[in-house]
Amino acid sequence: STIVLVFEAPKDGWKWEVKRGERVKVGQALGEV
Amino acid sequence: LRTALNRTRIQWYTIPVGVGIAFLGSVQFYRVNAREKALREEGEVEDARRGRHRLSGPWQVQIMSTLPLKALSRLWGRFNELTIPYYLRVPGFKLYSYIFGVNLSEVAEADLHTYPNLASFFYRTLKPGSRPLDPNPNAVLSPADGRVIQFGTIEAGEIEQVKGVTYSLSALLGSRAPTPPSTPTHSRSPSPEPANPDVVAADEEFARVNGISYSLPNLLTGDGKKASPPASDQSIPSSLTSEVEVSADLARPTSPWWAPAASTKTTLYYAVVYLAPGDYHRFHSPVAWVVQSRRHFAGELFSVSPWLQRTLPGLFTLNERVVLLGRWRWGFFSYTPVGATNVGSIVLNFDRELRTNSLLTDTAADKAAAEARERGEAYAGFSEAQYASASEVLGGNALRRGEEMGGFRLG
Repeated sequence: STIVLVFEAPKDGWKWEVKRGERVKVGQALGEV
Repeated sequence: LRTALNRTRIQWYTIPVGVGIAFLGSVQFYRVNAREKALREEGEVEDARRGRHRLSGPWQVQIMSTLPLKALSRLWGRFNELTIPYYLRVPGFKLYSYIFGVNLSEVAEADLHTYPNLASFFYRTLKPGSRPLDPNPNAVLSPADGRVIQFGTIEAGEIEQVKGVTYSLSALLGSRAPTPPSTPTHSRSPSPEPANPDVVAADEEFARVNGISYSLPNLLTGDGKKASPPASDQSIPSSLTSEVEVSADLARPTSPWWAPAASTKTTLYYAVVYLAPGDYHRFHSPVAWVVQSRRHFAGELFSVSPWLQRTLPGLFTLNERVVLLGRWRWGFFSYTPVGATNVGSIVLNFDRELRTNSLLTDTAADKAAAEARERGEAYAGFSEAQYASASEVLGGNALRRGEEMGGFRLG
């Protein structure tokens, strides 16, 4: 199964907090504004 | 000139047989190629019209495309719903956990005997507090346990499935803008949810529908009071309806419906999270947002393993998926669970009418495609439902940050 998120966020204020291939759990931050 | 022509000696030679054959062969080769190309293009157009896709890829993909994957998935689901003998449950689930890396210490039910079959174990819940939410209120949370396959920004309307494999956002989400929530074509009342204060606060600043922003006063009556028709009342002020429709029509030719308005300082981001068979298979809301509509694409059920994602371009646009469209404080937000062979069906807690991986929905999709063909129109490839809510301001189903939305079930 896969989940694809597509969302609008500020061009300048967005920052990813994960790396490609990283294991994540529910509630963990993917990124922040 | 006449003298020159008269004095020129003309000598006739026979063309070597090889040259003749080569010439005729090349002509024939060119004609066959041109014919095949025309047929291919015609077939692609016809497939697109019928909502079908042709697959390209290595022989494994070609073989896979011939298999009745949905039927296999249903069979697999039925098999997994068979009750396991009581004394085999614990060793069976422990073996499954060992193979697929399930952390049994966080499973809600300590006694594994309580799970009658693999399907119920697969859709297990976790102990309260085992998945704390990130304390930063501005963070977008992971919707599920899994692995981040890809993330980034949407460039020229394309999502990168894995490195080097891209597909169109319109193919994933659908090619036309959803009907604005103020003019529902087919409303479904979800289970009542408490309004989220964060969402309401954001809505008081502005509301966005399909990338078209309009100020909240447009939702109010002329005297500054909220127009509050009953939830069942479909009579929306005609001025607002026509305003949104006209805005949508004006926006459509210049940019895709999901594109942010040019005037905003926002852009589109995406993230792809892959759930392995041993992962917790319920999914949650990553932010506080409002789901306005749901689109069900009754596609195929290929595996979505990282290998196939690398091998089969546009895999997510082929598979059965449920596209949830809505908005959050920064604008557009979409959430798309994509099904797979070994999983089978997608469940939404707030939409009891949704049926995925079902013969009925497949038949309905075929019927809709046939009707569109009869009308001479292209089949959009999905069925759509709009969500209504008790609050007309929200215009959809409000979800809290971290709230369980549904899950992937076996079969």
